[in-house]
Amino acid sequence: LEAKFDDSTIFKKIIDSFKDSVSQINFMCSESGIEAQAIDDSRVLLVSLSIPPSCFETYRCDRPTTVGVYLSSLSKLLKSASSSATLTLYVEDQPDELLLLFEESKASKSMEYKMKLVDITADMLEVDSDMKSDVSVEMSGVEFTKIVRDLTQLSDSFTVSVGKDGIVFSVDGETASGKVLLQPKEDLANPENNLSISMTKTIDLSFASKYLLDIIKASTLSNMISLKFSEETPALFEFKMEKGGGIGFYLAPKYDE
Amino acid sequence: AQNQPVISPFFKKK
Repeated sequence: LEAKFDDSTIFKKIIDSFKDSVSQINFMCSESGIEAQAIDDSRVLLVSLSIPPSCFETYRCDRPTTVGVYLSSLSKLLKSASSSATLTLYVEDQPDELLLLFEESKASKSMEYKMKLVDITADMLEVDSDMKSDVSVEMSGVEFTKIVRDLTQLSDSFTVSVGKDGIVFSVDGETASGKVLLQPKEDLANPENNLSISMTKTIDLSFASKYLLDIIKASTLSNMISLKFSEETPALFEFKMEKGGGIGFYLAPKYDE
Repeated sequence: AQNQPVISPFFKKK
């Protein structure tokens, strides 16, 4: 594998967006790009990542390769990232290490890190981001992040309801409750403020606040978040990157005993 | 009280 990002901070943002959710991950590299999937330690949140060749300045992968890493180690190396540096990832045919090369052309500086790979046994699950859902919502990632931060302070359970009035986010804590209603809107001057809802059924689902606080860490990857909900199946919270690919978080709703 | 189901049973293995 030889894959070069023209801006090393892109890879840093991608890794930082889920390093607090999962501790280790297998990157599956092939000619169609880098894909990865991991479940958090409590087995509740599934992270699914896609970095297609369009995200790279140059991308070459001669044969499918699995690159297993500890995210805490990788994240330490990526502290060197800067927007003025490129980052090239190299993996040999019989991989036992990942090489990261940062290059700053203006500063005539290069930095090289090598990281030992780890053997991770994990089943790949069939996830389909085109999955059928009762409700799809596209909205501002900044708005979603703020609502999650504000409301989850009040309760460890966060409810999403979608009906004819729009989308309602609510919490009902022991000492306080809160509710935010958003209606669809189109802002031609600032499309990142658009909110669209398509629904075949109304939904009313509750999620653990803790996982939503992890999910919003990926909001640096995109202006928009795409939400997909169906009764009794995992919801998908997805941030799509400008140059293609993105990161999706599958989270199963809580249910009453 | 609410229960939090784990995620894997919702997906098939590849």
